[in-house]
Formats: sequence, structure tokens, C-alpha cells
Amino acid sequence: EISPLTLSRLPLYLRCLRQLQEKGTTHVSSSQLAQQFELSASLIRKDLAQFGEFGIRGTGYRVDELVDRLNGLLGLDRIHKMAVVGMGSLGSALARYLSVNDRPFKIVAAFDVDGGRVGSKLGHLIVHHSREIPEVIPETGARIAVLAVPASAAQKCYEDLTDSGIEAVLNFAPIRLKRNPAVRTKSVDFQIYLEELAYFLRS
Amino acid sequence: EISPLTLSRLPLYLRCLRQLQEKGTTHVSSSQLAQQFELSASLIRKDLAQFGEFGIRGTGYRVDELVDRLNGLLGLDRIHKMAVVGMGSLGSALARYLSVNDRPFKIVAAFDVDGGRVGSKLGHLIVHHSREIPEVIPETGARIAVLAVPASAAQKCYEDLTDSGIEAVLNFAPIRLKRNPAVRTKSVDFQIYLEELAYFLRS
Ligand SMILES: NC(=O)c1ccc[n+]([C@@H]2O[C@H](COP(=O)([O-])OP(=O)(O)OC[C@H]3O[C@@H](n4cnc5c(N)ncnc54)[C@H](O)[C@@H]3O)[C@@H](O)[C@H]2O)c1
Ligand SMILES: NC(=O)c1ccc[n+]([C@@H]2O[C@H](COP(=O)([O-])OP(=O)(O)OC[C@H]3O[C@@H](n4cnc5c(N)ncnc54)[C@H](O)[C@@H]3O)[C@@H](O)[C@H]2O)c1
Repeated sequence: EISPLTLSRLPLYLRCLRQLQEKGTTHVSSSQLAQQFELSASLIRKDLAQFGEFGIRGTGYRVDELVDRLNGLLGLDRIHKMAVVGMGSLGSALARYLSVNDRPFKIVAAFDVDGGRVGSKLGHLIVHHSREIPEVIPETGARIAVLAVPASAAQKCYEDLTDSGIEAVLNFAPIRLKRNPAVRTKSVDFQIYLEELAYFLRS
Repeated sequence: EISPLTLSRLPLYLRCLRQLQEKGTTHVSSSQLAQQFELSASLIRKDLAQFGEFGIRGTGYRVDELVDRLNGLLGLDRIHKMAVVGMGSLGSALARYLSVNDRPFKIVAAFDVDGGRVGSKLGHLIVHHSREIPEVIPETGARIAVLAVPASAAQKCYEDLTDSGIEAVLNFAPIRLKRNPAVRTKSVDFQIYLEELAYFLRS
């Protein structure tokens, strides 16, 4: 069991390691990673040690091994079937973004309620009406969903999704969802990054 | 000087505290905040102690005071003028999202290169062509910019922006920017949240 703080850092380490892998780098030290992330080298070593990854003094960590290990840990060595609900500006930007490359996230269903969007194509997929969530979700085997609908529609969509088998939800609607305890739910708000940047504009 | 890890948590604490404030809650303990964030109460206390905020045993922290303090620290008691570059799906979704409510982030300039978007309206603003960045940025006093252009355009836009006075950039393009050391630059990739959620689908 990985602590939530460590877990939230793992995808970031993985990102960095994949970039090193692309450049052909075979080894990396905790202090090199630390520079990358403005984290302390000892924190990174503690994070990685949580699942038995120990760098060798003088050599560091083997990049390929660490990538494979983190991919396995995060379950990214498998394809995860996803649904996108709300195919407006944000939903379609997210859908396009995820359908690039060999990502582990494969969109298998998309939903909207707007007549202009329902029935339109997203790659090989057709956008369904949200009333079809109870049938389409089990049919496609989607386990993870992205919620990009207006705040007023979010709670109902969330409930329909989780009732039909969705086990994890990434929510973008600016509303505090009444959460289903059996479902892993995460809300994202980009403004948080702006607030972090604003700190550096204080002068 | 706040450590980067603490800094990245402050906007989250602020979010939670504002919600408590809306509900009329006057006090909160570190353990109540800890439950909210899956963080340890002692970590939260250490974070807040970094700027002299100490809860009172048995009473906790005063919510109003802490909101004001964090707003001040993060510079959110002021308006921050922003530019959005790239008014496609993502850029316009972000622009709309930020123009709601009394947010401390005020979009004062928007740019694109597409004939169908340049000249169109965003609230009171007109979308400029990106070639006007060198004039419009200093004119409007924008200090922070959101980059929502394709990867191929990102580096050039980043350089034009930072050359014309932008001091902080939030980048969404899937590219590793060659960074200007004088500019605070943050890249966002929402796939990171999906990877974090995927961990919970391992079974
Ligand atoms: N978290 C963030 O940082 C962030 C950033 C931008 C936007 N947002 C939020 O994301 C949401 C979408 O933003 P947008 O700019 O794409 O808005 P939009 O209006 O362009 O898109 C919303 C879409 O949802 C559809 N919809 C409405 N009810 C639905 C339902 N019951 N089922 C399925 N689809 C439904 C609409 O028809 C529309 O296509 C909004 O809630 C917005 O506030 C959040
Ligand atoms: N980081 C993430 O999580 C995430 C999520 C979704 C999309 N994205 C990325 O965000 C970017 C925008 O995505 P989108 O779906 O809105 O794409 P889009 O094609 O709808 O929008 C891109 C816009 O940028 C404009 N543009 C191109 N060159 C420009 C320039 N030099 N100056 C100003 N504008 C310019 C285009 O005319 C277009 O309007 C892409 O790079 C995409 O990969 C990132």
C-alpha cells in the first residue's frame, strides 16, 4: 500500500524517467531526479524504497527497470478503458489529447446530451446520449470516466456512471460531488496551478 | 520562502478552507483538514507553521484568519492579469472557466492565429493575432499566461510571451519547453491524474 503523497508523485517520476529513457539514459541518481522536481533526494529515495527500489551508490537507479516497475505499480502496463461524459470544449480537448499515441488510456465511450453532439464521431466512436450510460458502460467495459459536464449535470452523471460499473472518476465540473465511497473520485481544478504561480508574482 | 511541496499544497488548503467559510464554519483542526486531504495532521501543522500559523490546542485554526493569511501569502488578494494563447477547445474552455465569479485571475488578452478565431469576441475582449503579443502584453499589463497551442507552436509562443513581459506561464502543450530561468513555468498534463486513478484499478 503506497501512501497518497507518494502515489501522487509516482506519475511525475515516471514522466521524467520515460523522457530519460527516450534520450537513451541508462542510469539516474536520486539527486538528479531531485533537481528535476525541486524535491529532496532523500524524499525520492524514501518514495522509491516503499516498493523495494534501491539505487546503487555511485550508479543510481537503472532507468529501464524503474520505468517498468512504476508502470507495473501504477497499472499502466495494461490498457484502461475510459468514458468521457460531456463532449463540449473541455471534454473534446481531453478526448483528442488522450487518443494520441500509445497511451494506456483508451476511450471506449463518449456521451453528451446536446443534439449537435450526440451522433457525431470521435475517431471510431459515436457520441451517445447520456441516457444510454447504463447500457453502454457495461457493454464497453469502461472502468474509468472523465466528467466534463456543467456543474448542474455533474452529480447525476456521476451517479449514473458509478451505478453502471465505473470505478474511478476524474471530475472537472466545479462542484463538490457527493461521493460514492466505493469509487475512487478525483476533482481537478486548473486554477490551483495559477494560484501556485501567482505566489511567484507577489513582488 | 515556502518550500515547493508546501507551496503546492497551500491552494488545496485554501480551497477547503473557503468551502468551510461558505458553510459558516469558524474553526477547523489539523486532523479535520488531514481527513480531507489524506495527509497527516502533523504535516499540515508543519506546513502552516512555516508562516507562523499555529492552531490552538482544543480550538484549532480560525478559518477566516487562515483564509486571509493564505490569500495574502499566495498573492490572491490582488487581481492577476492573464493572457491566454491558443483559443481552441482547451484555451476557450479555460478562458470561460476563469471568467466566472470573482476570481483573482482576470483575462486581459487572448491570442490565436486561426482566421476563424482572431477577431472573435471573448467577453469584452477581442482575440488578437499572436503576432501582436509584443504590443498587447505590455499594453494590458498581463504578467501570467496560459499556453494552449499545439506542441509545434509552443516554444515560439513561450519565447514571444516571456520576451514581452510575461513572468509566469502555465503550459498545456505536450512538449518540454526550453525554459527561461527568469520565468516561473509550470506544465500540466492531466493524464497524471488518470495514472493516479489507474493505480486503484489494479485489481
Ligand atoms: N476543472 C477545471 O480546471 C475546468 C476547466 C475548464 C472547464 N471546467 C468545467 O468543465 C465543464 C465543461 O466545460 P466546457 O467549457 O467544455 O463547457 P461546454 O459547455 O463547452 O461543454 C459542456 C458539455 O456538456 C454537455 N452536457 C450537459 N449536460 C450533460 C449530461 N447530462 N451528460 C453529458 N453531457 C452533458 C453539454 O451539452 C456540453 O457539450 C464545466 O463544468 C466547466 O466549468 C473545469
Ligand atoms: N496538458 C493536458 O492535459 C492537455 C489536455 C488537452 C489538450 N492539451 C494540449 O493543449 C493544446 C490545445 O489543445 P486543443 O484541443 O484546444 O487544440 P485545438 O487545435 O482545438 O486548439 C489549438 C489552438 O491553438 C491555435 N494556435 C496554433 N498556433 C498558434 C500560435 N502560434 N499562437 C496562438 N494560437 C495558436 C490554433 O489556431 C487553435 O485554435 C494542444 O497542444 C493539446 O495537446 C493538453
